[in-house]
Amino acid sequence: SGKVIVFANQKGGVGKTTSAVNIGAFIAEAGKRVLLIDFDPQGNMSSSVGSDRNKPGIYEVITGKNSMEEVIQETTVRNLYVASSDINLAGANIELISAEKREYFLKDAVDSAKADWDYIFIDSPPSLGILTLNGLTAAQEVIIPMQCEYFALEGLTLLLKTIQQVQKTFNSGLSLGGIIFTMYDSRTRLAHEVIQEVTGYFKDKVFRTVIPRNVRLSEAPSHAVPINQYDTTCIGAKSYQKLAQEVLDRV
Amino acid sequence: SGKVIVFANQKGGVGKTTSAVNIGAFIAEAGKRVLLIDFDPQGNMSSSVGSDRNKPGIYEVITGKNSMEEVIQETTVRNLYVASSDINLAGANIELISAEKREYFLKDAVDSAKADWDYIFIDSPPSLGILTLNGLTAAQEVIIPMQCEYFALEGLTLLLKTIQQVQKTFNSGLSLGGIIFTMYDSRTRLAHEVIQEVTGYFKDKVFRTVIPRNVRLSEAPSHAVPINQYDTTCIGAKSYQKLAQEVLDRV
Ligand SMILES: Nc1ncnc2c1ncn2[C@@H]1O[C@H](COP(=O)(O)OP(=O)(O)OP(=O)(O)O)[C@@H](O)[C@H]1O
Ligand SMILES: Nc1ncnc2c1ncn2[C@@H]1O[C@H](COP(=O)(O)OP(=O)(O)OP(=O)(O)O)[C@@H](O)[C@H]1O
Ligand SMILES: [Mg+2]
Ligand SMILES: [Mg+2]
Repeated sequence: SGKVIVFANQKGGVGKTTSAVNIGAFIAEAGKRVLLIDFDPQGNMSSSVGSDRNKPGIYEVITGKNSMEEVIQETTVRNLYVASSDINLAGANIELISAEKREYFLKDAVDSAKADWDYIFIDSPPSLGILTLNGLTAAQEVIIPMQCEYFALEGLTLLLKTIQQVQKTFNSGLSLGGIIFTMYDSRTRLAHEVIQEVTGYFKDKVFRTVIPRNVRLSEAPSHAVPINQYDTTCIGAKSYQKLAQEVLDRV
Repeated sequence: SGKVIVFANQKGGVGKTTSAVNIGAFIAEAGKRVLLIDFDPQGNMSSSVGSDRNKPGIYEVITGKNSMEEVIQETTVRNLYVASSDINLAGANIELISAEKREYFLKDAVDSAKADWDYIFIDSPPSLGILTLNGLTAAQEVIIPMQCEYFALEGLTLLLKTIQQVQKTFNSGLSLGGIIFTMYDSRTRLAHEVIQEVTGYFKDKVFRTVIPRNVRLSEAPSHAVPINQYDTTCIGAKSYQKLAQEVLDRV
């Protein structure tokens, strides 16, 4: 039954959505059935794969209006499907706060669908609020995309503390799937320093494949397709393909 | 009495903190008294100016434990001061939800201190939750940093709707101070397209000064100083200096 992976980092703009979509697309291309769940009210994952955001999505599932099967949409990539999000999900922050078991809404929805998928990838918003807690509680592995920047280091400690908290209180089965370095610019000293420091501490928990900065990755969402359908020859595509293989092998 | 400006955008990593800190630093250098308020639990603004995060900060002010004067710290830049944040502020998301007038906590704190400052700059987190609503309610102007990327366009509509909502319900005096293009890479077609589209719609609400991508801007925070004390000759410093002049002239 399916492996559930959440892409999380409260630091904004680090490549959570880009990583979940493109690793998912290459793993689907390799023949695995992959479900993307957009648990960020911004809906960037949903638009990255051209989902119809007027149809019911993951919000309707966690509020009990629809089943997971009813909201799942196809994408342009074979074996890649999506449960989309919309702004209603932002309301869940307030709606769920006072509910019993507010951290388990997504887990209940995911557990009911797990058997049908090889991989379930959850995208989360840039915060450590209720939506990200739901993602960490529903997942077996957490993958942390991070930029090679100073603020990224600052945020990592806080994120790890939150993960430990979730392991203790809501999901003892959660483990660290790995850290991805994204938007890497080899010309800057800062990038090298950040990579050295993080790799020194996390050792083999850091994915060997580093994703370089590549504008083609930021162009693909405007065509509503993952990079494997926008430009397969660019460095962004080749790196995410290699990274997808690493995820298949080790997570 | 002081002009209160909030830097807001729910899209993550677009340069909210970098813009507030560096525009603030150049305006302080020009002789104005500037107070930075870090209303993001990540605390990136606080660490950008080397504030002591073990001292009480803005969280203690909005919860009534300290007055604003008691928490304000000096920075390395003359005329630039900061009310720092820490992770306790993240708790405010849940604590404030059920409080009466939960959108006005920051406004009450800011109004008590306004007379002592020429400018008050508020940094907000990458979300449209309670903390950002407080920032929009406390401010007279909102400045929107945005990257020249596809996801940035998608988020803009939602942000403008939220601003209109705040103008109607909490703060009729709030106006759009302007849109800043950040991390601009002139070599990419996508960047030109986004700038054309946004400028076509917002006309003179877009600041003429565009901030280019410049690694020195991301190095400065690791030295706990703004760019005007890290490297005054780099393109990042020159652009923010020009932008600070534009803010002085028109906001
Ligand atoms: N390797 C890359 N090279 C160039 N641009 C990239 C790369 N990865 C992501 N981007 C672009 O950078 C921006 C931030 O990436 P993305 O939106 O995936 O991050 P995120 O962590 O999901 O953001 P948020 O915190 O807002 O959810 C997007 O505009 C995206 O298209
Ligand atoms: N013009 C620039 N050139 C290069 N790097 C930049 C530039 N502006 C900001 N950065 C870097 O990009 C990253 C994102 O910027 P910043 O943290 O200011 O954005 P933010 O909108 O405040 O993010 P968040 O949504 O997480 O609060 C940081 O690591 C910062 O140092
Ligand atoms: Mg995202
Ligand atoms: Mg910030």
